[in-house]
Amino acid sequence: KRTQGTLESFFKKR
Amino acid sequence: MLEAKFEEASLFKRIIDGFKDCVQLVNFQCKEDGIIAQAVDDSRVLLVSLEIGIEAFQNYRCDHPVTLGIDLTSLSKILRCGNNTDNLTLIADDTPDSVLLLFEDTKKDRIAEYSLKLMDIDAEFLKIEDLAYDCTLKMPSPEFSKIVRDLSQLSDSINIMITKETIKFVADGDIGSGSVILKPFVNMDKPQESINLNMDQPVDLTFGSKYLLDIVKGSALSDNVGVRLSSEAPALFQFDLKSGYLQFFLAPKFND
Repeated sequence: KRTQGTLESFFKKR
Repeated sequence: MLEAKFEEASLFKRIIDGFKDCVQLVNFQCKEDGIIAQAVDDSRVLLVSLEIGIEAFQNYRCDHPVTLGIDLTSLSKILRCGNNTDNLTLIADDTPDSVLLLFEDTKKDRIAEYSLKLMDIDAEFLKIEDLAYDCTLKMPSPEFSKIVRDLSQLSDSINIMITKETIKFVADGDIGSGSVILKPFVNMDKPQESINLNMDQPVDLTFGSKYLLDIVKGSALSDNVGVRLSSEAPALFQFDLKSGYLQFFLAPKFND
C-alpha cells in the first residue's frame, strides 16, 4: 500500500 | 505602474492553461525583472512555480513591485475573450484593485479592454532551494504527455524507474498493467526529439496519476519537458519558456 506524500517537509516558508 | 505586453495573447493563455486546473488563487508578483508566481494545490502535494522573464514580452515595464492576486478561473474567462494572435497588454497601477487586459488586433483596428478585479490572497511564498537530484531527464513533451495519459487509464499511480540506460514507466491496476520503456538517444536532425538522460543514482519512484495529468497540461508551452528525480526530494517537471519557465514540484507516494 502506498501513501501520498506532501511537499511540506521539503520547502521552507520565506 | 505595470505594463506587460505579450506579442501574442496565446502565450499567456497557454501559460495559464498550463496550471489553472490544479490551483485556483495565485499571487503574481510583478517586479522590474519580470513576473513570478507560485501556488500549492489544496492537497499540498503539487507546487507550481512560474517565472516569466522580460524577454518573453514584447514590451515590459514595472517601476514599482506589485502583487496581483488573481482567481485563475476568472482570468481564464477573460482570456477566452481575446484572439490568440492579438497583442495582449496587462496594465496595473502601483496599488491596484484591478488589472486591465487590453487585446489589440494586429490586422484591424479592434481593441478590446477587460478589467479583472483582484483578490487579497493569503498564501505563503515557499523558498525553493537548489535541490540535489539523482536523475535528470529531458524528453519531448508530447511523448511524455502521451505516456502519462495512456498509463493513467490503468492505475491511479505511475511508477518511474530509471537505471543507467533505461527509463521505464509502469502502471499496474485493476484492469491490467502497462509499461513504456525508453532509451536515451540523440536525433541530429530534430534535436527536440532527442531523449537525454543523466543518472547519478538509479531511481524508483511512484507518483499519483491525477497530478501527472495536471502537469502534462504544461506541454503546450514547450517541445521538451525536463524531469528531475530524487529519492529525497519532490520531483521537478519543467517546461521552458523563451525566457522563464513553468515548474511543477510533485511529492512522490511512499510505501507504508
